[in-house]
Amino acid sequence: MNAFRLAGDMTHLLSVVVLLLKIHTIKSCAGISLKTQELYALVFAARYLDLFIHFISLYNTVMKLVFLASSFSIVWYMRRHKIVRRTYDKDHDTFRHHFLVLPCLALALLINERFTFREVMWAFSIYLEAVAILPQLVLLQRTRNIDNLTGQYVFFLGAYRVLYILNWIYRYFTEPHFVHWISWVAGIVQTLLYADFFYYYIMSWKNNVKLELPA
Amino acid sequence: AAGDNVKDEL
Repeated sequence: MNAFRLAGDMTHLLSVVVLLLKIHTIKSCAGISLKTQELYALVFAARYLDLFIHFISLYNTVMKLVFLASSFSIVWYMRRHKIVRRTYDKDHDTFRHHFLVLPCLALALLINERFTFREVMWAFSIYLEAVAILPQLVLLQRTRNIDNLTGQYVFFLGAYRVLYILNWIYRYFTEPHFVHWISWVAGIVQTLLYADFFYYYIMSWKNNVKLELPA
Repeated sequence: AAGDNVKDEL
């Protein structure tokens, strides 16, 4: 495992920790899109189907379990926890996320590495992850007062994607047989979605003003 | 092995 990959996984983990901190400790999910969180839970469920079939490493298994458990518990908190769910900004989180699922499934049936159940589900999870941030970005645009933890959560998620691209470039030169075009193309699309957010996040940090995205 | 394309990423 190279340094970019490890750093990418760690920022991904950090984003989850930041979100859980906000939800568990502050008991607030204000500014967080339940739609995006539901899509992530679906992404991990579809991608980690081989969790108990193919053993890669202890690291791999533990991280998969962490992402599965955290994504489903976040959805549970936002839907069921009697304090947290009251802070959910339902009126602004209106992205029709179900309409992302079917096109991703159709694309996975058409473009996959092998036409098997697990490979189609893997491709589906890659496509869905690429667009899963959209409801969150839309909600941020509609949020007048983006708190620091929410901004940091999205920033770490975006950083994770940038680091994964650097990891692929590194692997391309060091492991020439390692080529997953599907995840590379989808990953680049996913990272580009953050470009706008990154711009405003860095500007607000540089100018020391509160983060706000133009509508 | 070469060409194995194991999916070891998260």
